[in-house]
Amino acid sequence: CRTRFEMVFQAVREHFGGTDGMFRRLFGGGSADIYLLPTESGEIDWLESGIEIRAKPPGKEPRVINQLSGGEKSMTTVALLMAIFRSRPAPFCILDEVDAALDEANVERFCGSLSWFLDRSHFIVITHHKRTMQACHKLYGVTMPQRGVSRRVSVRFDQVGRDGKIQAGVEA
Amino acid sequence: CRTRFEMVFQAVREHFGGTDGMFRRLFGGGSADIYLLPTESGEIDWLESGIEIRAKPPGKEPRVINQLSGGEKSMTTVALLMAIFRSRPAPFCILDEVDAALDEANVERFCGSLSWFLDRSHFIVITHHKRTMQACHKLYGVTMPQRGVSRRVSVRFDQVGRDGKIQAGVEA
Amino acid sequence: MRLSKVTLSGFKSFADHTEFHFDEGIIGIVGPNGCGKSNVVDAIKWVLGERSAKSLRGTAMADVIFAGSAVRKPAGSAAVTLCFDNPRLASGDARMHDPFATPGETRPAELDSPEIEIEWIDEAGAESGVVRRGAVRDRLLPVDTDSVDVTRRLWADGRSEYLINNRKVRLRDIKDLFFDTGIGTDGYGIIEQGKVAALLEANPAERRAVLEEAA
Amino acid sequence: MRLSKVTLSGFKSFADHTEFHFDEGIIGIVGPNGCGKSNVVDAIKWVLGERSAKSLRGTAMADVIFAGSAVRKPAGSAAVTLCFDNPRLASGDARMHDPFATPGETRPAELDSPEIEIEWIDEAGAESGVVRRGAVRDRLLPVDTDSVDVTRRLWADGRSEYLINNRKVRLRDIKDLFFDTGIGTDGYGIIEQGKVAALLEANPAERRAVLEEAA
Ligand SMILES: Nc1ncnc2c1ncn2[C@@H]1O[C@H](COP(=O)(O)OP(=O)(O)OP(=O)(O)O)[C@@H](O)[C@H]1O
Ligand SMILES: Nc1ncnc2c1ncn2[C@@H]1O[C@H](COP(=O)(O)OP(=O)(O)OP(=O)(O)O)[C@@H](O)[C@H]1O
Ligand SMILES: [Mg+2]
Ligand SMILES: [Mg+2]
Repeated sequence: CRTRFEMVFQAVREHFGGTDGMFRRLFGGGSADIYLLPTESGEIDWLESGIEIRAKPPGKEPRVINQLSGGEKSMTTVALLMAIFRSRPAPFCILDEVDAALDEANVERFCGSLSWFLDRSHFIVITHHKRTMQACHKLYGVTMPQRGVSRRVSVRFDQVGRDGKIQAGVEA
Repeated sequence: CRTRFEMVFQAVREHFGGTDGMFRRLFGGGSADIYLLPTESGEIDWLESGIEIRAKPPGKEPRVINQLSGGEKSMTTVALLMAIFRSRPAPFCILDEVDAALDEANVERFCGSLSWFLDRSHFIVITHHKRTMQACHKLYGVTMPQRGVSRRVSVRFDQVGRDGKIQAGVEA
Repeated sequence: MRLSKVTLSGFKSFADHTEFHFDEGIIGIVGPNGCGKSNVVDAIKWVLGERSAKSLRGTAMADVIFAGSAVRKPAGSAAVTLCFDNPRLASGDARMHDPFATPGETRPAELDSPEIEIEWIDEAGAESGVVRRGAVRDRLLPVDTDSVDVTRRLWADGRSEYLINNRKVRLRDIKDLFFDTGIGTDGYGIIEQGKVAALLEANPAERRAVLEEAA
Repeated sequence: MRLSKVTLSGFKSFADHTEFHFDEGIIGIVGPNGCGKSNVVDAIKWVLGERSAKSLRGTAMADVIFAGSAVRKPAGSAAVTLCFDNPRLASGDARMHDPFATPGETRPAELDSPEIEIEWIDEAGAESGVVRRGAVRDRLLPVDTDSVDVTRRLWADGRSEYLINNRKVRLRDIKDLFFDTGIGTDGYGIIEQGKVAALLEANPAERRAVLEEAA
């Protein structure tokens, strides 16, 4: 009988690099894969082998994953994370400024990907991007009216000013 | 005679943590300092000692620099870099998305700090922030009309679309 | 088993009692640099059993206690509570909700997570009861209540306390409570600030460890 | 001594000859993710003598040569040229422009950078001339021309070449050319993507090394 690891690995592989996998959805094409590396003995060992990741954005041929750009790495990580979620949902997911390196078009795709998972999990997203704020169902502002002391306010999207400052909100 | 290192260290210290230093300028207050650590022998050695950094945003008392937030760390680094520049200008400075973790108000302060140095150096800034683009005297766009092959175009600020895409520009 | 609420008091920059209700699909936390957004993430990791002060951006665990500010005195203790929904499942057997189970088939017994014991400690520190996972089959968390509160507290003098539904337990019990749910401090469910590319930049063995967490 | 121009050809994603003129105070480089912005920074580091493929995000130095794309064949070589302004200084003595020099005083000789020799190599690989820093006192770079072109080239078969004003030199000579100017691959003048907080997170000895670069 296959171990749990083997089942998860195969499921994640399919959800990450498959034709309808998360990588192709987020990049609009290209190809990606995860595979096990042989151990010292030269064999692939389901109990010991490490995992290698391959990712090729559409039209590109990077030899190693390290050649990808900052934004491409962020999107590849999000795709892999979502693939793990599809295989084995966790009750919640916290993303702290994962959109920091993304251009506007990729922020848009990232926001879209969150909605594919709402039936399985819920997300807590920390961001400075206006577009990501718009994708949230509810926003909390954290400010420091007294220097050094955090206070939580509830905000609507239109109360977050153009300069990122939070206008009047309802105190907790 | 004081060694060059000693002279640079004292100059950077003043430009970083002094009352009119870069840290106070960028944070609008607070205090910062750099100091030499004693070596194994317990003495401070101008030839061997490592450097410790202390930074306190206004109204806060972080024990160690690692407690600062992502944005506070970016701004503290920019302040230290500018202090080194003030002590010993280099012919150019390249900043690759140093504004990624900054909120709008800090992006504004970051852009302001660049103009303090134009008499001594020039800057090459890579960014996705519209506000930083506006602070540039000239903009180059890098796109890939043919997938995988970079092409440089000259752009004006108004040609960078709301979605970050570069509209028609003059091919170089 | 959604995370429905987080309550912080005296934890890092949250000197005052503060609550975040997570009752929607996508909750955003926004605000200026340095105001305390990532401190909320640290609070959640801390309750889930994080033992490294460095991974909470401090040097000693006491660094999580509100250290005072220009206008406020330091707090005497830090406390964070996570509240999880833990409804009774219609199909009666928590294992049936497992994504590994093929519809119609019951899961092979050896795939079942080992028997877990949660030990409650009474005031005198003695063991006062044990809950076995097997005993609560129809809820995802092995505690027979519709919601489960998990609390961690730390005092300035170094004393610390873990609680499940207000009853004292040990750290091991909190880890056991979340065993096999995908939640854990090293889990794939929390991406910290600046660590987005960490999964790609990790070495092959570290990547395997993340997938093992999901298995 | 401004960096006035960068020319790339066959370097990473820049398959075609591409020029960037840096003739303004603040030049911005913008564009979608993955289009080649950071590759320009890698190109500048490479010419300044970077020897680690890993720090150029590759595994072997040959990874800097355009590797082909869906529609283009791989390039046979990569070449990058940096052009620096090197005007004659009014006051006649480059040392006078040193920020350490106190106005009116000439700098103490022991603070002077050591005698630097740049050796040109002729086609046959033999040494064909030497320029001493002392010989060119009225310019910041010890080459007696108003602008200085520094080029690095790498062929797919592993051959590599360094040039100053189109004359072949060795890597050591490029390092000597920039000695004491604050430019160098480990210098404080280049902050790579994602490394903003690296200076703060470095250990005390590494921080010292950055300040020594400025000394
Ligand atoms: N024990 C403590 N007591 C008081 N303040 C603390 C404590 N620990 C950390 N802080 C403060 O919390 C602040 C950092 O908060 P945090 O990292 O959550 O900010 P953030 O909102 O995520 O900002 P950014 O947008 O820059 O990432 C620091 O300024 C730090 O001094
Ligand atoms: N030798 C090479 N030949 C062809 N393409 C290459 C080569 N080396 C790297 N690349 C490609 O260059 C791209 C990365 O470019 P770069 O890192 O400059 O992007 P960027 O514009 O900085 O993007 P971001 O905004 O995401 O940081 C990758 O997609 C990579 O595949
Ligand atoms: Mg943060
Ligand atoms: Mg980049």
